[in-house]
Amino acid sequence: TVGCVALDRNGNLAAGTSTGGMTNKRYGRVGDAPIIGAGTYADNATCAVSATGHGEYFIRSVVAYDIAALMKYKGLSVADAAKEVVLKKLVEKGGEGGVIALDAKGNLAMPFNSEGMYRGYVKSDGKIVVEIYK
Amino acid sequence: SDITLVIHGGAGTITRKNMTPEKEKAYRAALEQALKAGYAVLQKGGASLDAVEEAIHVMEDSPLFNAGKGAVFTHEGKNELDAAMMDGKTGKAGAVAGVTTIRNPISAARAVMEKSQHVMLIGKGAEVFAKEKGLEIVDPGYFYTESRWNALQKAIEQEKVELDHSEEKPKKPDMKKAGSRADDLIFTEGKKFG
Repeated sequence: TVGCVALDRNGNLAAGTSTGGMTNKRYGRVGDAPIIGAGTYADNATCAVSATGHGEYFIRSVVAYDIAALMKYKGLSVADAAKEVVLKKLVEKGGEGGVIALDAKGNLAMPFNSEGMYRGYVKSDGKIVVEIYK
Repeated sequence: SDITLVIHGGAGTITRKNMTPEKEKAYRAALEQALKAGYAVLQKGGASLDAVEEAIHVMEDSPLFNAGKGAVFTHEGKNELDAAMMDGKTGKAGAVAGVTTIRNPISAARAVMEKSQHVMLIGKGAEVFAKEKGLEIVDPGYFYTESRWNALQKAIEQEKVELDHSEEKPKKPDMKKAGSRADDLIFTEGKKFG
Protein backbone atom coordinates (compact mmCIF):
# COMPACT_ATOMS: atom_id res chain seq x y z
CA THR A 1 0.00 0.00 0.00
CA VAL A 2 1.21 3.48 -0.77
CA GLY A 3 -0.09 6.78 0.50
CA CYS A 4 0.56 10.46 0.79
CA VAL A 5 -0.56 13.40 2.92
CA ALA A 6 0.26 16.98 2.04
CA LEU A 7 -0.09 20.56 3.25
CA ASP A 8 -0.05 23.38 0.72
CA ARG A 9 0.72 27.09 1.01
CA ASN A 10 -2.93 27.89 1.59
CA GLY A 11 -3.09 25.64 4.62
CA ASN A 12 -5.10 22.95 2.90
CA LEU A 13 -4.55 19.33 3.78
CA ALA A 14 -5.15 16.33 1.52
CA ALA A 15 -4.75 12.58 1.88
CA GLY A 16 -4.58 9.74 -0.63
CA THR A 17 -4.03 5.98 -0.45
CA SER A 18 -3.63 3.36 -3.18
CA THR A 19 -3.19 -0.39 -2.87
CA GLY A 20 -3.26 -3.80 -4.47
CA GLY A 21 -4.63 -5.36 -1.30
CA MET A 22 -3.27 -8.68 -0.15
CA THR A 23 -1.90 -11.66 -2.03
CA ASN A 24 -4.25 -14.61 -2.45
CA LYS A 25 -7.28 -12.67 -1.26
CA ARG A 26 -10.70 -13.94 -2.32
CA TYR A 27 -14.34 -13.02 -2.57
CA GLY A 28 -13.76 -9.40 -3.52
CA ARG A 29 -12.18 -8.61 -0.18
CA VAL A 30 -11.58 -4.89 0.30
CA GLY A 31 -9.31 -3.47 2.99
CA ASP A 32 -9.14 -0.10 4.69
CA ALA A 33 -7.34 1.90 2.00
CA PRO A 34 -10.46 2.98 0.07
CA ILE A 35 -12.63 3.31 3.17
CA ILE A 36 -12.90 6.95 4.12
CA GLY A 37 -12.25 7.32 7.84
CA ALA A 38 -10.50 3.96 8.10
CA GLY A 39 -7.48 4.16 5.79
CA THR A 40 -7.82 7.67 4.44
CA TYR A 41 -9.04 10.92 6.02
CA ALA A 42 -8.41 14.66 5.81
CA ASP A 43 -9.81 17.67 7.64
CA ASN A 44 -8.08 21.06 7.71
CA ALA A 45 -9.19 21.53 11.32
CA THR A 46 -7.33 18.45 12.49
CA CYS A 47 -5.13 16.39 10.19
CA ALA A 48 -4.67 14.30 7.07
CA VAL A 49 -4.08 10.58 7.47
CA SER A 50 -3.15 7.68 5.20
CA ALA A 51 -2.89 4.21 6.68
CA THR A 52 -1.28 0.93 5.79
CA GLY A 53 -1.87 -2.27 7.64
CA HIS A 54 -4.17 -5.18 8.31
CA GLY A 55 -7.28 -3.60 6.85
CA GLU A 56 -9.92 -5.41 8.83
CA TYR A 57 -8.54 -3.98 12.08
CA PHE A 58 -8.19 -0.52 10.62
CA ILE A 59 -11.79 -0.59 9.41
CA ARG A 60 -13.21 -1.77 12.72
CA SER A 61 -11.20 0.82 14.64
CA VAL A 62 -11.92 3.62 12.13
CA VAL A 63 -8.25 4.44 12.55
CA ALA A 64 -7.80 7.51 10.37
CA TYR A 65 -10.86 9.28 11.73
CA ASP A 66 -10.05 8.25 15.28
CA ILE A 67 -6.76 10.14 15.08
CA ALA A 68 -8.59 13.25 13.86
CA ALA A 69 -11.27 12.81 16.53
CA LEU A 70 -8.71 12.65 19.32
CA MET A 71 -7.30 15.93 18.08
CA LYS A 72 -10.69 17.53 17.67
CA TYR A 73 -12.43 16.43 20.86
CA LYS A 74 -9.55 15.76 23.20
CA GLY A 75 -7.16 18.43 21.99
CA LEU A 76 -4.29 16.02 21.41
CA SER A 77 -1.41 16.88 19.09
CA VAL A 78 -1.15 14.95 15.85
CA ALA A 79 1.83 13.02 17.24
CA ASP A 80 0.04 12.04 20.45
CA ALA A 81 -3.20 11.18 18.67
CA ALA A 82 -1.46 8.98 16.10
CA LYS A 83 0.61 7.32 18.81
CA GLU A 84 -2.48 6.65 20.93
CA VAL A 85 -4.29 4.97 18.05
CA VAL A 86 -1.47 3.01 16.41
CA LEU A 87 0.68 2.07 19.37
CA LYS A 88 -2.03 1.61 21.96
CA LYS A 89 -5.55 1.10 20.64
CA LEU A 90 -4.56 -0.96 17.59
CA VAL A 91 -1.99 -3.01 19.46
CA GLU A 92 -4.54 -3.88 22.13
CA LYS A 93 -6.77 -5.31 19.42
CA GLY A 94 -3.96 -7.08 17.56
CA GLY A 95 -4.04 -4.76 14.56
CA GLU A 96 -0.75 -4.40 12.76
CA GLY A 97 0.40 -1.56 10.55
CA GLY A 98 0.95 2.16 10.69
CA VAL A 99 -0.06 5.59 9.50
CA ILE A 100 1.32 8.85 8.24
CA ALA A 101 -0.43 11.90 9.66
CA LEU A 102 0.03 15.61 9.14
CA ASP A 103 -1.65 18.64 10.73
CA ALA A 104 -2.28 22.08 9.28
CA LYS A 105 0.83 23.48 10.94
CA GLY A 106 3.11 21.00 9.25
CA ASN A 107 3.59 18.74 12.25
CA LEU A 108 3.86 15.14 11.15
CA ALA A 109 3.69 11.69 12.72
CA MET A 110 4.61 8.30 11.25
CA PRO A 111 3.96 5.66 13.93
CA PHE A 112 3.86 1.94 13.09
CA ASN A 113 3.80 -1.29 15.04
CA SER A 114 5.04 -3.77 12.43
CA GLU A 115 7.88 -4.42 10.01
CA GLY A 116 8.49 -3.26 6.48
CA MET A 117 7.47 0.35 6.84
CA TYR A 118 8.84 2.67 4.18
CA ARG A 119 8.53 6.35 4.93
CA GLY A 120 9.57 9.66 3.45
CA TYR A 121 8.90 13.32 4.02
CA VAL A 122 9.92 16.73 2.82
CA LYS A 123 9.23 20.01 4.57
CA SER A 124 9.48 23.63 3.46
CA ASP A 125 13.29 23.57 3.61
CA GLY A 126 13.23 21.07 0.74
CA LYS A 127 15.33 18.50 2.57
CA ILE A 128 14.20 15.02 1.57
CA VAL A 129 14.20 12.28 4.18
CA VAL A 130 13.65 8.62 3.28
CA GLU A 131 13.60 5.84 5.86
CA ILE A 132 13.08 2.09 5.60
CA TYR A 133 12.25 0.78 9.02
CA LYS A 134 13.11 -2.61 10.49
CA SER B 1 1.68 27.58 5.69
CA ASP B 2 4.80 25.46 5.80
CA ILE B 3 4.44 23.16 2.84
CA THR B 4 4.94 19.56 3.85
CA LEU B 5 4.56 16.21 2.14
CA VAL B 6 4.73 12.77 3.74
CA ILE B 7 4.58 9.40 1.99
CA HIS B 8 4.48 5.74 2.84
CA GLY B 9 5.23 2.82 0.58
CA GLY B 10 4.79 -0.87 1.15
CA ALA B 11 6.34 -3.81 -0.63
CA GLY B 12 4.71 -6.78 0.96
CA THR B 13 7.20 -9.47 1.85
CA ILE B 14 10.27 -7.33 1.56
CA THR B 15 11.54 -5.94 4.85
CA ARG B 16 15.00 -4.81 5.87
CA LYS B 17 15.83 -8.33 6.98
CA ASN B 18 15.66 -9.75 3.47
CA MET B 19 16.45 -6.66 1.45
CA THR B 20 19.62 -6.63 -0.63
CA PRO B 21 21.64 -3.40 -0.85
CA GLU B 22 20.55 -3.10 -4.49
CA LYS B 23 16.89 -3.46 -3.56
CA GLU B 24 17.20 -0.92 -0.78
CA LYS B 25 18.84 1.51 -3.18
CA ALA B 26 16.01 1.04 -5.65
CA TYR B 27 13.33 1.57 -3.01
CA ARG B 28 15.02 4.65 -1.65
CA ALA B 29 15.33 6.09 -5.16
CA ALA B 30 11.65 5.46 -5.92
CA LEU B 31 10.51 6.99 -2.63
CA GLU B 32 12.73 10.01 -3.26
CA GLN B 33 11.29 10.37 -6.74
CA ALA B 34 7.76 10.35 -5.32
CA LEU B 35 8.68 12.98 -2.74
CA LYS B 36 10.26 15.19 -5.38
CA ALA B 37 7.23 14.92 -7.64
CA GLY B 38 4.82 15.92 -4.89
CA TYR B 39 7.07 18.60 -3.48
CA ALA B 40 7.51 20.23 -6.89
CA VAL B 41 3.76 20.82 -6.99
CA LEU B 42 3.71 22.39 -3.53
CA GLN B 43 6.77 24.51 -4.17
CA LYS B 44 5.11 26.10 -7.18
CA GLY B 45 2.13 27.02 -5.02
CA GLY B 46 0.06 24.06 -6.17
CA ALA B 47 -2.73 22.42 -4.21
CA SER B 48 -2.16 19.63 -1.72
CA LEU B 49 -4.58 17.44 -3.69
CA ASP B 50 -2.39 17.77 -6.79
CA ALA B 51 0.74 17.04 -4.79
CA VAL B 52 -0.77 13.90 -3.29
CA GLU B 53 -1.90 12.67 -6.69
CA GLU B 54 1.52 13.31 -8.28
CA ALA B 55 3.44 11.55 -5.52
CA ILE B 56 1.16 8.53 -5.59
CA HIS B 57 1.38 8.33 -9.38
CA VAL B 58 5.11 7.73 -9.06
CA MET B 59 4.58 4.87 -6.64
CA GLU B 60 1.67 3.41 -8.62
CA ASP B 61 3.80 3.41 -11.77
CA SER B 62 6.71 1.71 -10.02
CA PRO B 63 6.76 -2.12 -9.97
CA LEU B 64 8.35 -1.97 -6.51
CA PHE B 65 5.23 -1.12 -4.54
CA ASN B 66 1.96 -2.88 -3.90
CA ALA B 67 -0.18 -0.39 -5.83
CA GLY B 68 -0.81 0.09 -9.54
CA LYS B 69 1.92 -1.73 -11.48
CA GLY B 70 3.46 -4.10 -8.97
CA ALA B 71 0.19 -4.83 -7.17
CA VAL B 72 -0.21 -8.25 -5.62
CA PHE B 73 -2.46 -10.96 -7.06
CA THR B 74 -5.77 -12.29 -5.82
CA HIS B 75 -6.36 -16.03 -5.50
CA GLU B 76 -7.83 -15.99 -9.01
CA GLY B 77 -4.65 -14.42 -10.39
CA LYS B 78 -6.03 -10.92 -10.86
CA ASN B 79 -4.76 -7.54 -9.74
CA GLU B 80 -7.63 -5.79 -7.94
CA LEU B 81 -6.82 -2.24 -6.99
CA ASP B 82 -8.31 0.14 -4.42
CA ALA B 83 -7.70 3.84 -3.82
CA ALA B 84 -9.11 6.81 -1.95
CA MET B 85 -8.58 10.53 -1.71
CA MET B 86 -9.92 13.20 0.64
CA ASP B 87 -9.82 16.98 0.56
CA GLY B 88 -9.27 18.53 3.98
CA LYS B 89 -10.65 21.89 2.90
CA THR B 90 -14.06 20.78 1.68
CA GLY B 91 -14.50 17.39 3.33
CA LYS B 92 -15.14 15.87 -0.07
CA ALA B 93 -13.91 12.34 -0.64
CA GLY B 94 -13.72 9.75 -3.40
CA ALA B 95 -12.76 6.10 -3.64
CA VAL B 96 -12.63 3.16 -6.03
CA ALA B 97 -12.39 -0.51 -5.14
CA GLY B 98 -11.78 -3.74 -7.01
CA VAL B 99 -10.73 -2.10 -10.27
CA THR B 100 -8.56 -4.00 -12.73
CA THR B 101 -7.98 -1.76 -15.73
CA ILE B 102 -7.39 1.78 -14.43
CA ARG B 103 -3.70 2.59 -14.67
CA ASN B 104 -3.74 5.08 -11.79
CA PRO B 105 -6.50 4.28 -9.33
CA ILE B 106 -5.71 7.36 -7.22
CA SER B 107 -6.79 9.55 -10.14
CA ALA B 108 -10.00 7.56 -10.40
CA ALA B 109 -10.63 8.17 -6.70
CA ARG B 110 -10.11 11.87 -7.27
CA ALA B 111 -12.46 11.81 -10.25
CA VAL B 112 -15.15 10.19 -8.11
CA MET B 113 -14.64 12.93 -5.56
CA GLU B 114 -14.71 15.83 -7.99
CA LYS B 115 -16.82 14.61 -10.90
CA SER B 116 -19.54 12.50 -9.34
CA GLN B 117 -22.13 12.81 -6.61
CA HIS B 118 -20.79 9.70 -4.95
CA VAL B 119 -17.99 8.71 -2.62
CA MET B 120 -17.18 5.15 -3.69
CA LEU B 121 -17.51 3.26 -6.95
CA ILE B 122 -16.51 -0.37 -7.37
CA GLY B 123 -15.56 -2.86 -10.07
CA LYS B 124 -16.83 -2.53 -13.61
CA GLY B 125 -18.88 0.55 -12.86
CA ALA B 126 -15.86 2.37 -11.54
CA GLU B 127 -13.93 1.40 -14.66
CA VAL B 128 -16.67 2.67 -16.97
CA PHE B 129 -16.78 5.91 -14.99
CA ALA B 130 -13.01 6.33 -15.17
CA LYS B 131 -13.02 5.76 -18.91
CA GLU B 132 -15.81 8.31 -19.37
CA LYS B 133 -13.77 10.85 -17.42
CA GLY B 134 -10.78 10.33 -19.70
CA LEU B 135 -8.51 8.38 -17.40
CA GLU B 136 -6.01 5.96 -18.87
CA ILE B 137 -7.37 2.44 -19.20
CA VAL B 138 -4.91 -0.42 -19.59
CA ASP B 139 -5.03 -4.14 -20.21
CA PRO B 140 -5.04 -6.01 -16.88
CA GLY B 141 -1.72 -7.54 -17.95
CA TYR B 142 -0.09 -4.16 -17.44
CA PHE B 143 -0.08 -4.77 -13.69
CA TYR B 144 1.71 -8.14 -13.92
CA THR B 145 5.07 -8.52 -12.26
CA GLU B 146 6.90 -11.81 -11.96
CA SER B 147 7.76 -11.42 -8.29
CA ARG B 148 4.12 -10.87 -7.30
CA TRP B 149 3.01 -13.79 -9.46
CA ASN B 150 5.58 -16.04 -7.82
CA ALA B 151 4.42 -14.86 -4.41
CA LEU B 152 0.88 -15.93 -5.27
CA GLN B 153 2.03 -19.35 -6.47
CA LYS B 154 3.95 -19.78 -3.23
CA ALA B 155 0.94 -18.80 -1.16
CA ILE B 156 -1.32 -21.19 -3.06
CA GLU B 157 1.24 -23.97 -2.84
CA GLN B 158 1.58 -23.57 0.90
CA GLU B 159 -2.16 -23.71 1.22
CA LYS B 160 -2.20 -27.06 -0.62
CA VAL B 161 0.66 -28.44 1.41
CA GLU B 162 -1.21 -27.65 4.57
CA LEU B 163 -4.31 -29.40 3.31
CA ASP B 164 -2.34 -32.40 2.09
CA HIS B 165 -0.60 -32.90 5.40
CA SER B 166 -3.37 -32.24 7.83
CA GLU B 167 -6.90 -33.46 8.17
CA GLU B 168 -7.65 -30.66 10.53
CA LYS B 169 -9.57 -27.72 9.25
CA PRO B 170 -7.32 -24.76 8.46
CA LYS B 171 -6.81 -22.65 11.51
CA LYS B 172 -8.01 -19.11 11.62
CA PRO B 173 -5.13 -16.67 11.39
CA ASP B 174 -3.62 -15.91 14.77
CA MET B 175 -2.12 -12.50 14.27
CA LYS B 176 0.07 -12.64 17.35
CA LYS B 177 1.52 -16.06 16.52
CA ALA B 178 1.79 -15.52 12.80
CA GLY B 179 4.77 -13.31 13.34
CA SER B 180 5.54 -9.97 11.89
CA ARG B 181 3.76 -8.43 9.00
CA ALA B 182 4.47 -5.68 6.58
CA ASP B 183 1.79 -3.38 5.35
CA ASP B 184 0.62 -5.84 2.73
CA LEU B 185 -0.37 -9.35 3.57
CA ILE B 186 0.16 -12.62 1.86
CA PHE B 187 -2.73 -14.60 3.20
CA THR B 188 -3.36 -18.30 3.20
CA GLU B 189 -6.00 -20.17 5.18
CA GLY B 190 -3.89 -20.56 8.26
CA LYS B 191 -1.01 -18.21 7.81
CA LYS B 192 -0.23 -14.73 6.83
CA PHE B 193 3.07 -13.44 5.66
CA GLY B 194 4.06 -9.83 5.63
